[in-house]
This record gives sequence, structure tokens and C-alpha cells, in this order.
Amino acid sequence: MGGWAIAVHGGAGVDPNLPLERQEEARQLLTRCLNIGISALRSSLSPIDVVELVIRELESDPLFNSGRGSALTAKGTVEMEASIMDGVGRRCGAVSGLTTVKNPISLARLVMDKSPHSYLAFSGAEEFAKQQGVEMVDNDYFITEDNLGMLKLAKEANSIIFDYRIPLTGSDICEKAADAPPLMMNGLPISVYAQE
Amino acid sequence: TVGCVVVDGQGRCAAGTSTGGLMNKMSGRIGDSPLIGSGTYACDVCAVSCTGEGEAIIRGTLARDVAAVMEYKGLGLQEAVDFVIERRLDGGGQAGLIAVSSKGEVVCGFNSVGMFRGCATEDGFMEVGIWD
Repeated sequence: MGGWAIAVHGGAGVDPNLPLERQEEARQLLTRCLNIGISALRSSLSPIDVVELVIRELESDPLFNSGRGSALTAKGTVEMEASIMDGVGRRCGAVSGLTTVKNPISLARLVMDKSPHSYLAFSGAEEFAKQQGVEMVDNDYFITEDNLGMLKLAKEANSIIFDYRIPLTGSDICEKAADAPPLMMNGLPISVYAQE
Repeated sequence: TVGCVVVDGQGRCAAGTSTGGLMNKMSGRIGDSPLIGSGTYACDVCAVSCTGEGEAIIRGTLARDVAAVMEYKGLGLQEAVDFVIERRLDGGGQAGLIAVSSKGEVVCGFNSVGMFRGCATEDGFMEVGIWD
């Protein structure tokens, strides 16, 4: 048996042109969350408690694509999802289609601990959240200006993505499109892709 | 997407993943993050959290596959993660994952352009990274 270990992530697929200050912000958030997990482990919290604690912190910061700062649906709203699993006994809980639950990972944990099921979604999950008394906020809480801008670009990219001959004005997609086919992720130029 | 995996000093593992999904997604679209076995998995061998192109991760049942090749093929954690990232992401799917093992190992693997990640171990190792 080795000692304890922890890892966190904030998404895969990063725009190579991401400004340095955004990179530094991301590093600081990852370091802060790692340190929260490390001190929890040193206080002998169980692995499942540490996982929930760290992900709540990541959900509350708008930098990454979860909780506050979530990617937006085509309608401009937020529909969040999460899952959690305890290796001891392979117990698990998952939720989808959340629109008002402040910390989706905690509702996933309650599905595991307080329901006879493994997965609840949309209105059923929201109803369960009310029953459990978890913190619930307006859908606006999750929506950031940055992501409203990204949604606009993503909509443009979907309609014009295959026509490099039409440069967009005033957006760096156009510069890149003009001189080289952009890196793609999930059908979107990486510059508008929000790491899922 | 954000995720966390932990193993304690007794070798007990846990994993979690949370996301807003894809920008401009259809309402009702479900990705890999809430799917046990695809975006998240934990057992007595390891714990895994995935991120990236959800549909590719679902097709590859990525998280469970890491545990499966450790259980059935006897691979170590690093080998298992490399195997899954190289073999299970078909159709050019781009993704990454973090994993710990009950032996206290911690690994990150990805085939995408970068991944926001960080890890630490009890013997004082700590690393935060974005690129390769």
C-alpha cells in the first residue's frame, strides 16, 4: 500500500493561443484546489469526502466549465451534469439536466447516499434536490459574460466553419481561418471550445 | 469539465466529475461526465475521471476500461492509461483523464492539445500543468 495521492483536472483541449494570464489563473485555481484536497487528506477525510469537497470548489469558480461558468446550451441556458463513485463497494451517484443546483457534485453524492438509484435526471433530479434541501440558485448564477460571448462565436462558427474564404472581422477566428485551418474539438474551433 | 480522483493511505479510491457540457449543445444532450463507466469510475483497483469529447469517451467506456485492463490484463496504472488513451479513442476523439491506483500511484494521460491538471502525493510530489 502506498501513501495517499490526489489529482484534479479542469478539462482537456486547450487553445494553444490561450493568453498567458489565463494560463496562470488556471494554474493558481488548480493549485488552490489541490491544496484543499491535500489538507483534507491530512485530516483523514475519506476519499469520497475529499472528491466532493474539491469538486465543489471547482464548481464555484467560474474559470472552468462546471457549475458557475458552465458552457451554455443553444438556448443560452445551463444544463449541468455530474457523477461520483466510491471505490469501496463501487457505490455511485449521477445527475443530469440540472438548472438550479449550485453544486451538482453534491446532488450526485446524495443520489448515491440517500436514494435507491444511481442516476437521476432533469425534472426528477431537480425535484430530488428540493427534497434534499440542497442550495439552489437562479440559472443566471451560472452564466458568465465570457460564455455568452463564446456561445455567440460558437453559433457563428457552426454556420460558417466550413467556408474559410469568408473571413470574419474583428474576431481572432478570422485571422486564424484566413491563414490556417483551425484546430478542432467536438466540431468547434478550439478557440471557442469550452473544455468539456 | 472538472474532475478529482483520490486514494488514501489505506488504498481506498474515489472519483468525481462535473460539467456544463458542450458550448451550443442541444438541450437534453447528455455527455460522458454523468455516465458511470464512461466519464467516472472507481473500484478497489483505481479511480478515474475523464474529460474531452464526450461522445468519443462514451463510445470507448474510457473510465471503466482503465480499471478493466488493470484487472484482466494485469497492467499497471500508467500502462493502463496509455493503453486506453491510445486504443479506445476511435475516430480521432480527443480526451484526457486523471487516475489513481490503490497502490498510491497517480497518472494523467491525454491526446488532446493540452489539459488543465494537477496532482500531488503524500511523499511531497506536486505538479500542475497545461501542456505536454
